[in-house]
Amino acid sequence: KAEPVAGGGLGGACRARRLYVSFREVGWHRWVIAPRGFLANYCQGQCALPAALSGPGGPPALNHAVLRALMHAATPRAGGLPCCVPARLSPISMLFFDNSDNVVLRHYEDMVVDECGCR
Amino acid sequence: PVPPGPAAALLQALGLRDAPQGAPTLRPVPPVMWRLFRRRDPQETRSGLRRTPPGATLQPCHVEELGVAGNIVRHIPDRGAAARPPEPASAAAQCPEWAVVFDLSAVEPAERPSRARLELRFAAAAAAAAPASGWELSVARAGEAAGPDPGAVLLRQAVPALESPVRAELLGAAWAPNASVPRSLRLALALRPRAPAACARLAEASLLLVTLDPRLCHPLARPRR
Repeated sequence: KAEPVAGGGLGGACRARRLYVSFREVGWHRWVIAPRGFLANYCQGQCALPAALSGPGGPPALNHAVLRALMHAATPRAGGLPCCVPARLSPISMLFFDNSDNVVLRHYEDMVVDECGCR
Repeated sequence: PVPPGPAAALLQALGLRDAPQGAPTLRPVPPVMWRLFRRRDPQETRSGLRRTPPGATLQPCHVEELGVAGNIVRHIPDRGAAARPPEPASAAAQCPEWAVVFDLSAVEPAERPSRARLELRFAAAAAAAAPASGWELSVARAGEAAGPDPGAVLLRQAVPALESPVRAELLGAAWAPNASVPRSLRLALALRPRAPAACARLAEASLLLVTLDPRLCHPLARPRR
């Protein structure tokens, strides 16, 4: 389940959007014990100025991203805007039965987008 | 067969060779596994949705509760339980030995073991009639022959009481700490009372195995200066 982007375009400034991954939807609910799903989220939005500058409390802006946004503002044909990508991620754990009837707990890094940034 | 398309790619990204078919026999999830899961993902379980408290960074690839490095914890049941004959009531001198078998074939060669904890639960009756001086547990390597045979004794351990599960650390005893995990582990267990008393009866044996898969492990990113 994903948060619809307003207006069908890129949806305003670069930020994290809700994306919930349901293991039932993926057909894994018979072997995944917990969780039933998780909020993976995704990044989308414009990285023009001022979005290319980080918001309050967000990750520090990359100089290069600011440079590109400035170049684009001055001469749009001189290369595109920076990209809206994950800037801070966090892990999840999964509890499941494997094919040897063991109960397995696995820890996976970088599965949830907590913050987005322009790069 | 591995499902085609994005599901296969996601499985591969999760380090799973194939899509598990679900537990062949529905069995309860051991409390220790729930506890370890909730320790790592408390928000998920309670609310069904994940929220990371700002600034909270769990040490990646480390199992705090067990105090070892690792990103995979497996609770492996004893395969020998079904084949074990019912035990005759016997005097202390003939306390039975139990053959336990753990199938470790699911562990990948790249995984490095950091903890292998044998957990034994005994029937309550023996716990109630425990000798004052307690018991002695011996763990030996069982041969390929059917049934336990003494083999090399890997460890001996004093057991004061049987009310709570008896735990014994096998890493370093059953195989060298830096060796890769064997595909199968066959053990012969014996629990002898130190003073004349009735024999105990083994109710359940399991192995808690913690491994570290370095391929799924990123060093903690250094905060930007």
